[in-house]
Amino acid sequence: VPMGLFWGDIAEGVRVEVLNSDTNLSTKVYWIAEIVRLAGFKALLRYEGFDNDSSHDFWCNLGVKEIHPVGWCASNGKPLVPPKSIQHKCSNWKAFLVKRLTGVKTLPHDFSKRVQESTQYPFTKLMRVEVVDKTHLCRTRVALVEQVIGGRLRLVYEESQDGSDDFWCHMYSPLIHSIGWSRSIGHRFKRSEVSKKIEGLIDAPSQLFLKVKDVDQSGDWFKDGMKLEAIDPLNLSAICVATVRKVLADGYLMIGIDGSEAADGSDWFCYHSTSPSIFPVGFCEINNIELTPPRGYNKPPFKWFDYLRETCSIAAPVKLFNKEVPNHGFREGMKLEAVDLMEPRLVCVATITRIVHRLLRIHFDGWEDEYDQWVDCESPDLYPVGWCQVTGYQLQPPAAQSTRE
Amino acid sequence: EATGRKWEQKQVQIKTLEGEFSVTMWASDDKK
Repeated sequence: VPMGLFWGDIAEGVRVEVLNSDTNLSTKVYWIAEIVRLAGFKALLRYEGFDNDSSHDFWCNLGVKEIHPVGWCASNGKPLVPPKSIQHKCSNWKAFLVKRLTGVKTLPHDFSKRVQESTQYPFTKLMRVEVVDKTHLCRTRVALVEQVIGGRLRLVYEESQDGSDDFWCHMYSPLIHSIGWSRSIGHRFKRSEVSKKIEGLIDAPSQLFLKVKDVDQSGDWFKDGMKLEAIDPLNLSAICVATVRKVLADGYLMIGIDGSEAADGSDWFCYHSTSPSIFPVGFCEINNIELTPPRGYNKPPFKWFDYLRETCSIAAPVKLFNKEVPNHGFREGMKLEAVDLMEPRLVCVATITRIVHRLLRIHFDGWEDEYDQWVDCESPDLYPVGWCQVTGYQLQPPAAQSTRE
Repeated sequence: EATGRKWEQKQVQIKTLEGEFSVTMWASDDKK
């Protein structure tokens, strides 16, 4: 996210120069404030001189508002004037500020430049990419970048006549790839039959896309028919019984959800073998997660041992799965802004309700639990509070009881 | 450390209606 790489420089106690809104002066004046609390991109600020008085504290988005390091006003000829509510409290502001500020932290001198730079993205309009076909998950299609907001791309499928057949995803989504990717790994691809040529089209360079880890497929590897557990791409609330349907090149796998597969495999879905959305048999049981059995399974309760025997299949070896758990720092109850991956143009107010290793259960505030989604802690679809304000993206507020339908 | 930045002491100029002065504060900067 923007500012992510230098967020460690920002903490409670850091002093900044910010507009002074407690003044009768007609010109813009500034004053020094302390960050007393952080919540996502938002900081609760208290002007110097208010001591323990929180009555004038104010929230400000560090990626949006004019926030400067201490010293910026002097360098830029801007006046530092104490707020009028406390002007009378001190007869020597110079001595007061020297005492308050000596030895404390301020922002880096290039803070504004870094904020600006961190909101630039390499994708531009009219770049061509390969993206999953939202109506046939088993194949990709060519789409054009139509819009870029905060690293999120609005892609329009190349054949769309009126530009309305679109798909939103983050530029680091595992659902988009450079042109030629499908052919290189053996993935199904729907060729576009485009009648008119658009000027200015370019294929997005491959270095712009998410890199996946190299894997060694030469030894023990996934094989067709092996069973596993996988997040259902059509219902991200559920982890389901699934099967490896086809082994592709470069570590990619086509996965089918048992009991709900179309006969022609049109709803198989491509996951990389290192994907945090696929798990070895038994993952749900070990972690006390309800595993969704195959639709129509008529011998509940579902038992893997019996099912493997009944289907004459074997479980994919545990050693082939991604077992890395980043020290992510997420905690249950934390609020964030999260993409509704069933409607990926929407970024919503959400809460983390459960954490299983690297997997987060995301609850969309105001909605029933059945709409919760399992999301990886490193997903590019999770954002700190205030991200929508920083990027100019519309935030979906919590659903009101009456509008849930 | 991971971001390639480090904290350094800096002389910071402040200019109020009472005049200009400097204080020593900490600010992070790119590692040279």
